[in-house]
Amino acid sequence: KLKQSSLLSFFKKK
Amino acid sequence: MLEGKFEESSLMKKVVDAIKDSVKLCNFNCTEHGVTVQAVDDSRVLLISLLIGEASFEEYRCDRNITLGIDLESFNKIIKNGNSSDFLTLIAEDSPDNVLIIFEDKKKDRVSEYSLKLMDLDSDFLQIDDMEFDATITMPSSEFAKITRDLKTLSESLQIIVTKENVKFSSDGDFGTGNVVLKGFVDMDKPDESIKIDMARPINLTFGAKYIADIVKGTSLSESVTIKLADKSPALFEYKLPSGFLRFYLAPKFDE
Repeated sequence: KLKQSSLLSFFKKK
Repeated sequence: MLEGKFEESSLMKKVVDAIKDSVKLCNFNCTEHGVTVQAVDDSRVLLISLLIGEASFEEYRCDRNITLGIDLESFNKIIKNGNSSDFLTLIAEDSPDNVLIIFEDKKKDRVSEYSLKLMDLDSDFLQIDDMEFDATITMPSSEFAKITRDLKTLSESLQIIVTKENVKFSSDGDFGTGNVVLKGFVDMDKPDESIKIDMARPINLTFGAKYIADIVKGTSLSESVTIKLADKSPALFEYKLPSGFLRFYLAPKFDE
């Protein structure tokens, strides 16, 4: 089963 | 004050069409160099990064940085009212409550003027440092759109596998499977028809098909699309504009 990742785990909030 | 005049309204129409289904509200940041947008979809899976460079405009001036908080659904209703060949001018004061959108027919003496109310938007801004990619594919944008549409009918996931020789798009669904394999080739007569595959490391990534289906709404902006992939990282899909780009960053799916 695949899980969708979030951009927030790769890019920091500015 | 911002005053930007496009030779044709078609560019802005295509840009709005390309992003309005991914994000509803976004800030258009206007500087002396042009207009930029960074926006993330509600699920935080897809990020849009747009640059409409100063050279995309026939006339452009922006003395101070101006932010236009725009509801894209409303903007789209107005922007559709212009003919594609009309001049399109956007005008805003320094701290604007609204933006003027003016269409001018090139042959007739018809000038249409609309005003769009602006919004005060608090948006997340994500810091995207220079990413290193393991594979880069450049291919005709229409071909990528067709592959996406075709494979999306089978599954909600789309797998992209890059090897030295080729790129494979693949979907595995309840009633069947499908895949499309492309090899790199150079079309000397029509360079935009070429397929270029640069691979430093093999790639095997899976993405949500619905997000890629939204990304390919940028197809009309450019004859070709560039896809940059890195292991266990967001992918970058780029449509080049005459001066600028529309980029989509898409987070992958992983095994639980």
